[in-house]
Amino acid sequence: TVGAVALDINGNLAAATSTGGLTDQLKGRVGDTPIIGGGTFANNEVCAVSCTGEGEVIMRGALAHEVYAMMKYAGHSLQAATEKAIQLHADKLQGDRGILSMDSSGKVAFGFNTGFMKRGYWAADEEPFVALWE
Amino acid sequence: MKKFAIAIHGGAETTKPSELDNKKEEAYKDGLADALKAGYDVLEKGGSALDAVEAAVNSMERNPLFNAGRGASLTERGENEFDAAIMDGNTLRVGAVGAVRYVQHPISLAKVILQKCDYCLLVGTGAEEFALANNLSLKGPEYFVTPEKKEAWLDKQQNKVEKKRMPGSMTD
Repeated sequence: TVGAVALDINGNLAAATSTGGLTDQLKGRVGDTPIIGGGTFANNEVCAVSCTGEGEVIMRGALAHEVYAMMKYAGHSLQAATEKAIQLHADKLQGDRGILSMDSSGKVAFGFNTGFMKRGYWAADEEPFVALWE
Repeated sequence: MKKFAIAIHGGAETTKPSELDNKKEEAYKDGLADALKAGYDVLEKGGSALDAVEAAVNSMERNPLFNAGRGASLTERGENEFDAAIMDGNTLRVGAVGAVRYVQHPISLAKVILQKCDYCLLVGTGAEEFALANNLSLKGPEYFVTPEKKEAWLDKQQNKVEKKRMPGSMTD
């Protein structure tokens, strides 16, 4: 799975996610990516989110929307909301999770429970950043 | 407040440093840098966040290193099936596709659905017909299936066969 979130010069946010799914999955299985609020979500007022990992876990946890809701209704920061969404229902929903999120000021947060997430960030007039390991 | 910004991911998986050689790590970093640049160039020219995230994801869909588009994982049948979604934080419009097989850029089909379709999510042949109607590029399986993925799939099938052959696992 790959994804991107962006803030443009007009202050608009967007999120995009694209995937080939799980290796050896059943024909016709659809994961979290196209489930809005599951693997992909964006709202200018709060944040844009793109998820990766085991889709069934992300769908059942509605994780992209959880990041949005924890910021909007519980007042958590982007980083805190992202990390909480990675831990959410960890007892019932075991599996790889990765969350990329950006808030309306262009700040970014990466949350993942796998120790390895291919990721990158580039803000206006700053140097680009890419990373793989924790 | 940043003037503009873009962030990307190329997937999170349970991998150990010993499983990844330097050459592969560098290739991943180059792929991420290419995708970042594709999105940043759009933003720098005053383009929309929507166009920027599409450009960044397109770059990774073309890169066989990432599990999307060309070089994506194979289903139990040894075929590709793609899902994608894009959402506009300003209008809350959405475009999403599920289980499409021949669309070269699933995220671009999702964006056309966001822009031109009354529905949010199209799947399978309906989504593919919408791609045809909007002149998006469709490709045959030979474009998407890379030798590495085919080999990984064959290994997996071999393992499944061997598991079945194990004594006591057969039933008459």
